[in-house]
Amino acid sequence: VITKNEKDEL
Amino acid sequence: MNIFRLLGDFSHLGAIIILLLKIWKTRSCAGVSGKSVLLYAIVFTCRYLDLFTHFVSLYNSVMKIIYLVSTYFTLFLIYRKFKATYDRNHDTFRIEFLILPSAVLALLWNHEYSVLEILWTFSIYLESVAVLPQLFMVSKTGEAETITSHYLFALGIYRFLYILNWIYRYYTENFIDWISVVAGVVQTVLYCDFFYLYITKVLKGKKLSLPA
Repeated sequence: VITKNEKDEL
Repeated sequence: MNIFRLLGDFSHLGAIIILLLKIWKTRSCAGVSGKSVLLYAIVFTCRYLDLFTHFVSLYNSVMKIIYLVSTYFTLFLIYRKFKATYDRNHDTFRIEFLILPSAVLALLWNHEYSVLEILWTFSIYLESVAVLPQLFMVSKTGEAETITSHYLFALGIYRFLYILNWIYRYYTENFIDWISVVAGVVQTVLYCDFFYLYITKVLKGKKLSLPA
């Protein structure tokens, strides 16, 4: 599972 | 990007625009919690500092700027332009009880110990409870104008749509961000009572009023 947050969400 | 995410973003945008237009058209912010709007302004400010450091997409940047500008403009309408109509006697929720615990929790549970990351985490926690002053105000006055109910519904349903987006992303990309998911579930649960009243009353053409 990938948990690194790329923060493309608003 | 998936359909849940897109619908979520636009319902969030819709909530902000409904509130802004309601205040602008009626020249009044009666029934609106300035404190909730202030908390959203803090949320967006802390979360979108990455506008200066990290480019995701044009869509992402434009939406962030629209959320920020429209929220600050709403704040200006409530606390300056139409402040005579602001119902401050009913807007008495103590927001420090939301801000301080969110800040402490952000320091304890985050993805990475850096300034931007902690501010992002703080904004996620604060957003999950930022509606409480507005819900408190509705419960205090015992009613809400229909347009205020639509605003609250759009604001609440957006995080529910985001939960669907996170489930979708988990199955398609194997991606999960527990901080967003847990805070999003808390945020959505806080709306359950309101959703019930909205569906059983407002959608049937009645005004939202609470039993005495």
